[in-house]
Amino acid sequence: MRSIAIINQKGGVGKTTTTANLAAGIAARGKRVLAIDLDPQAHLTINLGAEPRSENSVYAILADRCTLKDAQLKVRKNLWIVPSSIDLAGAEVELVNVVGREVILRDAIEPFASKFDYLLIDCPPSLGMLTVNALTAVNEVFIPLQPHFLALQGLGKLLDDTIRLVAKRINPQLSVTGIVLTMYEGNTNLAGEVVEDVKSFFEAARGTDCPWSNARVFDAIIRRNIKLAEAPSFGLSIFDYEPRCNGALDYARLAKEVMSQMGAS
Amino acid sequence: MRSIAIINQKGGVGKTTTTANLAAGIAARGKRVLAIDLDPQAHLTINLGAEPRSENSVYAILADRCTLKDAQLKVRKNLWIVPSSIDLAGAEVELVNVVGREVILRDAIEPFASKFDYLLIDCPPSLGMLTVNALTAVNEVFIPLQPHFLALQGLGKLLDDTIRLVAKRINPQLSVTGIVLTMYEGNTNLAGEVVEDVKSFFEAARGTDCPWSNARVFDAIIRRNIKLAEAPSFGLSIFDYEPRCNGALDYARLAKEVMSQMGAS
Ligand SMILES: Nc1ncnc2c1ncn2[C@@H]1O[C@H](COP(=O)(O)OP(=O)(O)OP(=O)(O)O)[C@@H](O)[C@H]1O
Ligand SMILES: Nc1ncnc2c1ncn2[C@@H]1O[C@H](COP(=O)(O)OP(=O)(O)OP(=O)(O)O)[C@@H](O)[C@H]1O
Ligand SMILES: [Mg+2]
Ligand SMILES: [Mg+2]
Repeated sequence: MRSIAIINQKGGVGKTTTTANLAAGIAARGKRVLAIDLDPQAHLTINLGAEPRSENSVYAILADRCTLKDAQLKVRKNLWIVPSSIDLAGAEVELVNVVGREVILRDAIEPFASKFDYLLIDCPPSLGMLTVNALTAVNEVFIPLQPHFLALQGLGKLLDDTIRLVAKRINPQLSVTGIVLTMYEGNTNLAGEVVEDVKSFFEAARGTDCPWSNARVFDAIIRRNIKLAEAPSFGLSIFDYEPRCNGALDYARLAKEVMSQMGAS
Repeated sequence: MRSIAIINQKGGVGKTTTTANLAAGIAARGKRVLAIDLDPQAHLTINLGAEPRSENSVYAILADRCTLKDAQLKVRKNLWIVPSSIDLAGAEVELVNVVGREVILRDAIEPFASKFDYLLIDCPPSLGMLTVNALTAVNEVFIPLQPHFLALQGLGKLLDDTIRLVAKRINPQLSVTGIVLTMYEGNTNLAGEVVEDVKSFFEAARGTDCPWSNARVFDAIIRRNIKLAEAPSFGLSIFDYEPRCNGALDYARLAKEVMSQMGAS
C-alpha cells in the first residue's frame, strides 16, 4: 500500500480539493483507495458526499472506540473514506497525556494495509497532533502549494520543524515526494516567481540526507477553475461533476503522474 | 476603543489580508489602530513589514512574560502591531490547566485601551484557545468569507458553537457586526448563490436574541486581485504597494464603511 499525507499548515491552499480529486482519480483507474479525513471541519467527508459523524469516525479511532474496519465507508467503486466530525477538534488536548499518542492512527491502519493500494490523508491547517499522527502513519508527503508569497512562508517550518523531526524520531521511512501547485494563475508574475523559488529550494536539497532531498514539483499543475469550488456542494468529485473542465483534466494528469511514479510502497 | 476580531476557522479566506489592509486603511484616515497577530504563522506580522519574534510578542503576553506595552511595535503612522511567533502554536496545550486561560488577552489589553481608537485581532484557522481569547477580548466580530461552498460550511459551527457560547458564558458584549466578502469573482454563479444564502441566513436571525441578530454583509466587497497577494512579500499594505488597484479601492471602501458605522465602543 502506498501511503500519502496531504499537508500544508497554510489555510485554503487546496489540501482537501487535492485529496478528494486525487483519490477519485486513482480509484477511477482501478486502484483501491482509502481516504482519511483528519480535519475537524470534515470537508473531505462532505466533498466525497458522505455525512460527518462521531460514531465510527476517525475521532472514534483515535479515542480507541472503534477500528478502521468499523469506520470505513465506501463512497464509490474502489474508494472508501474514514469520515471526520467536529469532536476531532478536541483530540489535540484530549491526547496530551496519552502514551504513544503520535502513533495511534498508524497502529489502527496497519492491520488493514493489505486491503488498499493507496492511502491518502487530508490534514487540517495546523502542525499539531493530528498532522503528526498523519506523518507517522504514512511513507510519503504531498504538499499542495498555492503560488502566493504567504503560502511560501510556511514551507520551511513545515519541513524543518515538523517533517524532519517526525522522520528522525518516529518514522524514518517518511519522505516528501512532491509539491502540487494549486490554484495556478498562469497570467500572473507572482506564480512564476514563487514556482522558481520553490524549484530552486528543492534542487538545492538534492543529495543531502533530509527527508525532502528527492522531492520535486509535480509536472501536473492544477489551474484555478471555479468548477473545483462548485463540485463539493454536490458531494461529487470533479470527474463526476464536470469531466471535461480544466479541473478534471489537471487532476486526471496528476493521478496519472502519481501512479506512474514508483513511490515507496 | 472599538475592538474587532477577524475570525473564520476555514483556511485561506482572507483573514490576514483583511486585518492588515483594514488596519492600514483606518490608520491612514487618522485613527490610532492596534493590530494583534494571534496566528502562530505570524502572517499579519510579515504582511505589515515586521519580524516574527518570541520576546515581546503575543505569546509572551499569554505566558505572562511581558505587557502589551512591551510587545507593541509601531509600523506606520497611527498603526501598532503586537507580533506573533511560532511558539504561539504551543499555547493551546500550555494553557490547558491555567485558571482563567480564556481571558488572559482581554486583561492584558484593558489597561491600554484608551491609547487606541481601534483594536483588530487576526485569528488562526481554528476555533481553539487562541480564537476564544480573541472573542473574550473584543466587542465585535468580522467574518471574512470567500463565496465558496466549503467556506459556507463552517459558518453555522462558528456562530452556534463558539460565538454563542463565549457571549453566553464570558463576554455578553460580543456581537457579530458583519461578513466581509473576499476574493469575490463576479463572473461566477457560485459567488452569487453563496451570497444569497448568507444574506438570507442573517436576515432570518433579525429580531432574535442571538449575537448575530444585527449582523449583515458589508456593502464593500473585496474582489479577487493578485496585487493583494503580491503586497505581503514587500511587507506593504495594499495602499503602499499599489494604491490605484481594485484591492486598494475595495479595502478603502471597507475602511470607510466600517468607520461610518457607530460600532460598539
Ligand atoms: N484549483 C482551484 N480553483 C478554484 N478553486 C479552488 C481550487 N482548488 C480549491 N478551490 C477552492 O478553494 C477553497 C480552498 O480549497 P480547499 O478547501 O481544498 O483548501 P484547504 O487547504 O483544504 O483548506 P483548509 O486549510 O481550510 O483545510 C475551496 O473553496 C475550494 O473549493
Ligand atoms: N482578494 C484577494 N485576491 C487575491 N488574492 C487574495 C485576496 N485576499 C487574499 N489573497 C491571497 O490569498 C491567500 C489567502 O489569504 P490570507 O492568507 O489572507 O487568508 P487567511 O484566511 O488569513 O489564511 P489562514 O487561514 O492561513 O490564516 C494569500 O496568499 C493572500 O495573499
Ligand atoms: Mg481542507
Ligand atoms: Mg491568516
